Amino acid sequence: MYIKELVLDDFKSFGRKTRIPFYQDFTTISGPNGSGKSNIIDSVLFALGLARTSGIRAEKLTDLIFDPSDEGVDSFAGEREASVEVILDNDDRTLTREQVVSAAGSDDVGDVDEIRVRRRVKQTDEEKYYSYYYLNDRAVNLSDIQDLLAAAGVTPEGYNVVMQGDVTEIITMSPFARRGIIDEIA
Amino acid sequence: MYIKELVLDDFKSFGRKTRIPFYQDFTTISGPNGSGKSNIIDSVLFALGLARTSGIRAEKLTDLIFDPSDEGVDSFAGEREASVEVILDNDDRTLTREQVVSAAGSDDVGDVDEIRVRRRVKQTDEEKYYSYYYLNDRAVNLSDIQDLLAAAGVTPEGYNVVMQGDVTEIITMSPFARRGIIDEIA
Amino acid sequence: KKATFMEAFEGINAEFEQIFARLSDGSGELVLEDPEDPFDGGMTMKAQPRDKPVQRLDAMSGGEKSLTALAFVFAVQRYNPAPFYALDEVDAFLDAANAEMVGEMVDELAGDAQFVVVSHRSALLERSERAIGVTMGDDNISAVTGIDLSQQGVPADD
Amino acid sequence: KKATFMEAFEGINAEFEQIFARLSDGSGELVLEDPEDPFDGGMTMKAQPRDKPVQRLDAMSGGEKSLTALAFVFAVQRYNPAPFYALDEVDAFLDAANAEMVGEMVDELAGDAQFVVVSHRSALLERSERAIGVTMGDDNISAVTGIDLSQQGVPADD
Ligand SMILES: Nc1ncnc2c1ncn2[C@@H]1O[C@H](COP(=O)(O)OP(=O)(O)OP(=O)(O)O)[C@@H](O)[C@H]1O
Ligand SMILES: Nc1ncnc2c1ncn2[C@@H]1O[C@H](COP(=O)(O)OP(=O)(O)OP(=O)(O)O)[C@@H](O)[C@H]1O
Ligand SMILES: [Mg+2]
Ligand SMILES: [Mg+2]
Repeated sequence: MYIKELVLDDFKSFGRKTRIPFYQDFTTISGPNGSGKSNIIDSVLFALGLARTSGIRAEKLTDLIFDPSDEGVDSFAGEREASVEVILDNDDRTLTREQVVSAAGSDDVGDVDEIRVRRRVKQTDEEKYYSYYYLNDRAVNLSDIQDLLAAAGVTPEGYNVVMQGDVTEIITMSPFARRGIIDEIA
Repeated sequence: MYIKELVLDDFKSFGRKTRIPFYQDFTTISGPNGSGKSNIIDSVLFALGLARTSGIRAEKLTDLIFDPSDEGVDSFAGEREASVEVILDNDDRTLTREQVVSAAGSDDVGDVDEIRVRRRVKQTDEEKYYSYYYLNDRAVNLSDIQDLLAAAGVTPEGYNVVMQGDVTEIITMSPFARRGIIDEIA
Repeated sequence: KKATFMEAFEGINAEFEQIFARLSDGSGELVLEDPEDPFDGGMTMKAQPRDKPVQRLDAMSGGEKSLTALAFVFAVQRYNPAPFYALDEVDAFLDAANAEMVGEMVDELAGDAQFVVVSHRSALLERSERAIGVTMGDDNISAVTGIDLSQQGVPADD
Repeated sequence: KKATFMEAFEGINAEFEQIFARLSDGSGELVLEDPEDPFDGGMTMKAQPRDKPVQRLDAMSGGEKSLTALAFVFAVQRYNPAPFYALDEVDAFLDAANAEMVGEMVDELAGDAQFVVVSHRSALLERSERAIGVTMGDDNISAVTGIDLSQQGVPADD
């Protein structure tokens, strides 16, 4: 299994629908400061439900929706939405059809060569916003996604995503927290 | 005024008495990981009383004394000591003779073309250690040093030393703390 | 419960020792504070880059901490592989030699799992099969250019 | 008390606006949460690197945060110069262009105050009058080699 492609639509600085292909082995991302590299990593954590909002530099989910105006603009300019889809290649059947069907709560998931996890956040007025998850286009809950991904070896504590500036966190965290990482794996 | 030279003796990884000359304008320090670059910056903060021990990666002052043994060696191997001297060029009389004399509490400070601030930490047994400050070879207190340096524009909050990994701290600190920097300068 | 924990601990520790030795030319190991009852204590690391005397973890340099942390991430990957890994500028404090070691290691691990790495430095950029460039337009919208490395080199910042 | 505070605030802000504009090709300013009674509130920053729309400070990228923080340090230096400054790998998250800008700025400020800078990158190493090399010997003792730049170049890691 691997990430075949990401589709970002109005997520953070990606104000246009953008497809980002990844290689099966080793893909690098480079570019000037502030161009949007870390936002791509944040988009994966957001879509797969792997991060707390503070971890992806946002106070509330609506901070993740592309915002071309100055922060000072307070008036709510009408409904807005951001979405990220992570397309996983499952040719090697890391996840079986049964696992996908059980997580999606429906048989209608297409073939499972591809597993598509999509998350949308939609703001309807100043204070109200909603977050939706989809698995192969079927609406599901966060816990369905997390259980399915855990079966494939992707867990929120899994340390398979190291964010910018966090690499030495493993050294500075408490010994208890560090042991907790092994607990999670065991 | 500027730092003319540092003299490190058994301070952290500097297990031999080492003189480090600095240029008046712009001096760079480079070298492989773990070679001792940040220890040089730590030595300035230590000698001038500008840092909390945790800021220079030590739990207690004796962690700063050069230790060639494995950490596991628990037996106290006899008296040990570390010292750092910061030699400031004061040709431009940033600090007047009166200021130096008043801080040193004595007239016997030599000429004040040079201001030498030295700090020693001495461990006498497993649990006991002492810290001494000297100004042009006269024994003084930390507060004497801090008052004298403040008169020259060097304060613990002064942000004239940015430690490794701390550069974005000014952005992540609370707005109150940030305003506090201006209070200190005003 | 203790048995499954110890099995995972020993497995990851075996990988950690090997990877740490290779990355930093020294010896390192994971240490349980209370081996009799692991859940009663935490886990620390004994790390001796280039076989220096063992220091407190906190006393290590920025580059040494990065290298030790990466050795742990890679050890967990070897023991319990996840389908993909994303590393965002983990080479920021590494010197050229250590950045090369990490690049080599990622290149090798990328045979078993997918690695997506954000970096400014050539030690990593030169090794990947595909490089994605990201730019910020005048309209303040990020755009992506997929550069296929087989065609041309990627400018590194270093 | 308020008057002396406001004098310092306005002086530092004037410098910050100028330096930020130069370093990041955009506009930035220091903002008091409660201008009527500054001690009642804190101080935040409005930073627009390359004149992007203003974002929350927290949403800025690693490189943008470093640049903004350095603009503040340099602004304080201009307003209230200290005799010396020490910067330890402040260029870790900067891309090549921004590292150059910071190098240029430090070079200029070094005319008024002493700058001691730890770095692995050429943008800073190439500009200094004197470069000090540090090595760790087999005896695990650090040693210093004073290289006088006028004689030879200094190998950067990038
Ligand atoms: N909701 C949003 N709408 C528009 N732009 C946003 C939004 N959230 C964040 N941004 C912008 O995204 C940019 C940050 O991008 P990112 O952190 O990905 O940069 P980067 O390429 O990783 O840079 P660096 O090399 O400095 O780490 C910031 O300039 C920020 O203003
Ligand atoms: N009391 C001590 N006795 C002996 N060595 C010590 C002592 N305290 C710290 N050290 C050693 O000093 C080294 C760290 O040096 P320092 O942090 O200055 O490296 P650096 O050159 O800044 O490296 P980097 O480029 O990775 O930041 C560590 O390897 C540590 O083991
Ligand atoms: Mg980034
Ligand atoms: Mg360092």
